[in-house]
Amino acid sequence: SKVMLDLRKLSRADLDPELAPVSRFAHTIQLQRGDFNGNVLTIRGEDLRAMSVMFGTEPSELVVRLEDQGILAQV
Amino acid sequence: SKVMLDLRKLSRADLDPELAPVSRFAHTIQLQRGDFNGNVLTIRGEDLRAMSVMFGTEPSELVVRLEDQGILAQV
Ligand SMILES: Nc1nc2c(ncn2[C@@H]2O[C@@H]3COP(=O)(O)O[C@H]4[C@@H](O)[C@H](n5cnc6c(=O)[nH]c(N)nc65)O[C@@H]4COP(=O)(O)O[C@H]3[C@H]2O)c(=O)[nH]1
Ligand SMILES: Nc1nc2c(ncn2[C@@H]2O[C@@H]3COP(=O)(O)O[C@H]4[C@@H](O)[C@H](n5cnc6c(=O)[nH]c(N)nc65)O[C@@H]4COP(=O)(O)O[C@H]3[C@H]2O)c(=O)[nH]1
Ligand SMILES: Nc1nc2c(ncn2[C@@H]2O[C@@H]3COP(=O)(O)O[C@H]4[C@@H](O)[C@H](n5cnc6c(=O)[nH]c(N)nc65)O[C@@H]4COP(=O)(O)O[C@H]3[C@H]2O)c(=O)[nH]1
Ligand SMILES: Nc1nc2c(ncn2[C@@H]2O[C@@H]3COP(=O)(O)O[C@H]4[C@@H](O)[C@H](n5cnc6c(=O)[nH]c(N)nc65)O[C@@H]4COP(=O)(O)O[C@H]3[C@H]2O)c(=O)[nH]1
Repeated sequence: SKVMLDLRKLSRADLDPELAPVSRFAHTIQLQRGDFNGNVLTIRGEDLRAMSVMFGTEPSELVVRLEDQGILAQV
Repeated sequence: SKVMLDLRKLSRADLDPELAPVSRFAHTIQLQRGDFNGNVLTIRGEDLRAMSVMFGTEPSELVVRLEDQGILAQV
């Protein structure tokens, strides 16, 4: 299973400010790749783990939180 | 810089038999991704290092060898 971020949702002005780190992370990866499809970004399992550490949650917890916000889909 | 493999060259019947592990590695990655573009495969820096260990060479040495065979390009 892969973790796919919705870039359009992540770039909305009304994004929960606590989720700004996720938005910054996605943007950094886009730049590193030169990936400007602008709609979705699938990231590594290790990235989810790194982000969870940053949020002080379990990876599964962070997945649920981001799914609730419509930011993430597991595919 | 990224390491890009020429899948067409890798799948040729007259490929140097010693390079079969490279061909198998590329095929495995293609399956894991579901990436069937069939022409190029860009792999991770860590993959080049893993392959060099398997060949008992330095990464730079393996790059030169595969470049000479037209199998690899650094982009
Ligand atoms: N489909 C697919 N292709 C893969 C995968 N892993 C590596 N590649 C391919 O191999 C290239 C080099 O990967 P890298 O050395 O890890 O070098 C990568 C890596 O250091 C970083 N990066 C890119 N995407 C991610 C990501 O989602 N997470 C993390 N942590 N780093 C990433 O940016 C560098 C350049 O990325 P790219 O331009 O995309 O270039 C990537 C990409 O073409 C994979 O799991 N799936
Ligand atoms: N630009 C972009 N698109 C995304 C991303 N995540 C999902 N997609 C879209 O969803 C499909 C599955 O992507 P994937 O899991 O990365 O699986 C991809 C990936 O593993 C690989 N792939 C395709 N294009 C490239 C590429 O330019 N470079 C590398 N390194 N891998 C690629 O082939 C698989 C199938 O690709 P597609 O049939 O084109 O179809 C892709 C693409 O349309 C993303 O982070 N960036
Ligand atoms: N060593 C190695 N393993 C590879 C490579 N390509 C794919 N894999 C393995 O296959 C899994 C699925 O790859 P994907 O369908 O491209 O799905 C990938 C792809 O859509 C995206 N991704 C990850 N790293 C990169 C990257 O460096 N560049 C790009 N463009 N996309 C990446 O994130 C998804 C999940 O990545 P992972 O959780 O790491 O899970 C990856 C990884 O375990 C490779 O070149 N080298
Ligand atoms: N995870 C994921 N990332 C994607 C996908 N499509 C594009 N990307 C990302 O967006 C960058 C530009 O893709 P592009 O314009 O389609 O142009 C690509 C593509 O046409 C081709 N290419 C190079 N390596 C690969 C490969 O391993 N697989 C595929 N399918 N195409 C590749 O060369 C260009 C540069 O490739 P990259 O260095 O990999 O850099 C890719 C990759 O980082 C996707 O479906 N999933």
